[in-house]
Amino acid sequence: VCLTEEQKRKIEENRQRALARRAERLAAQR
Amino acid sequence: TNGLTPHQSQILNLIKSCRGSEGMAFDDLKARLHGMNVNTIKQALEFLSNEGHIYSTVDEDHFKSTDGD
Repeated sequence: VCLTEEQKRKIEENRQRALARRAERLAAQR
Repeated sequence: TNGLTPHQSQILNLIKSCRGSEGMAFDDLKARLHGMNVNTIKQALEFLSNEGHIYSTVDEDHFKSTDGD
């Protein structure tokens, strides 16, 4: 599948947000 | 373990196993979880997303995992 630059940008944004949520969760577990 | 229910773990593992840049489509996921209730799948996806295990890609029906990247 060939993604447009716009789609790649959106996916990367979503990934960064998810990583932030994951970091928050791991911090809360400590 | 990782604090996930068996359903959540199973769904996360399927999403992790998908290598494409778009991630795994909801319909594909549903097909691989033969017989699992659609609402159960949707609730698990929402939980996994809220916890940062997965994220949506090209639309709200495609998912990738944040693990292993």
